[in-house]
Amino acid sequence: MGRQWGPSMRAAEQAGCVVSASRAEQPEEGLWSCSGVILSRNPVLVLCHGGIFTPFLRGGSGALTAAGATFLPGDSCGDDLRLHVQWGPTAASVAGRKEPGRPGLCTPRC
Amino acid sequence: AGLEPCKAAQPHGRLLQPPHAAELLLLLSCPAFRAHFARLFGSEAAEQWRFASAAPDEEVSGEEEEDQLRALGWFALLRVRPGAEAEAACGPAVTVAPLGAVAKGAPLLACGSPFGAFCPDIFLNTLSRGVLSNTAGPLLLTDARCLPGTEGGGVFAARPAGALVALVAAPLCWKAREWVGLTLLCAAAPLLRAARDALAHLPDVAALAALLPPEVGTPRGLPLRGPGPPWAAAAVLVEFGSVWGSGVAMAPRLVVTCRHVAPREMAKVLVHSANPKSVAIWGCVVFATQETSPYDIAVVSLEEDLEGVPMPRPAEYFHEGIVASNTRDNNTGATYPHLNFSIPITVLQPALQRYHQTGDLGGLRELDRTTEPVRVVWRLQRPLPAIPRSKL
Repeated sequence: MGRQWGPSMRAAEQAGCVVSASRAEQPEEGLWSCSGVILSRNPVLVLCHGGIFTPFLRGGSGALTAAGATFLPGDSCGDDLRLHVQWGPTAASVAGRKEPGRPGLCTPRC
Repeated sequence: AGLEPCKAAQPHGRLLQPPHAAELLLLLSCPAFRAHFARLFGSEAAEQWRFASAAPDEEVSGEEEEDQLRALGWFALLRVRPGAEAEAACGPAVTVAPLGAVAKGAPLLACGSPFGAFCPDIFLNTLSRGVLSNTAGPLLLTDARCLPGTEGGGVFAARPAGALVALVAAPLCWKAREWVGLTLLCAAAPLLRAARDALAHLPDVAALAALLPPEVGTPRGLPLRGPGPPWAAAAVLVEFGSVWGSGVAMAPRLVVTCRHVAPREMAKVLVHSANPKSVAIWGCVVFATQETSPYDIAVVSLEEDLEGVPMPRPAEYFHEGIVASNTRDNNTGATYPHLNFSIPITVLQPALQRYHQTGDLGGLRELDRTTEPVRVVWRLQRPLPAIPRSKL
């Protein structure tokens, strides 16, 4: 991708993550997921899209368009919300944890 | 549908971190983004826009689609439970480009995970390059390809190097059932300011505001729209009744556009230019190729000069041309603007020059008599094999 993109690629892959939301009592319902950005590392703060939280809003999606609503506190979603964040090795192994000789990507059984 | 979540990679694959539990701190939106979105896409006339991640003909309930639209400008701030390895690292994970620091046309890098958590081994942090295609306050558009699941993914600039510019708000835009190859973004700087304001209202997490990443690089004057790159100034909007399309100003009173925009010779069209100032000038269609010609071209002569518009200098050799048509999949109705039949400007240049200097349309008339190979390509057909003649 050329030299001009080196720093951006590193920043992007270190900050990139996947966020998934599911219901504690109803895992069979499946999960909602989207992408996200790691904003800080200690503690790990992540910014992601709000669309995956709509099914969990106590007041329904109408709460998002209520007049003057610019933010909703965390407890505006139900207690059965379970969130998980997953990121790649570059984000976690900041210092020297590369396994020499291992390919970056291969065709895992998916 | 039909996708199954993948388990974390097998040991011989890419070592993904196991998912870490997290908590929702708050849901937030950028008021300015929502105001611009409502202004651009919320009116009756703009009703044909859709930002749902499903293709127009996929079954999505009206309620579900409404939910998606309501959530379009909303983002979530999460805190990962203690114990996650990343905690060992120190310092901000990203820096943020102030609103206005990245100019229209500048290169961007989108990083998201298509299909979200369904197959992170393959799709986690997929990169896609594009440019900042257009802006309206914190509402940005890019032509970097983004797929469903990349909502919330980061979009980064080459300059300032690696700075976060925006997050993906809607990867797919549909207009009148046609996929418009642009992705809707929400600028990161105003969004993080909104996050700081919101955290200040929540005493038990207010201290986290200090951990949000700083803005780096100085904004280049606002509004973003600025003059943009000089070659962009030659792009004009051509309006003929209810039909509109793009065109290129080749001389102060000469505009080239497509025949399907200005189909009839001697018809009057209105040409809009936004750079250096917003003007609308009437013009007359002096030439339009016939429907059967592969060269979907029309030439407009303006009633006044387009003042201050830098005129493009046609290239000697070509690998670019004027976009004459997009490619449309008649089965799904999707149109792919990045798959085009383009006409090399060197094919048009001699005829345009002859008309510009002498007013003679002869050279342009030649465009109606093209060779068969060009016609076959235009029709996206395979060249017909030479059919052996029967000796009977």
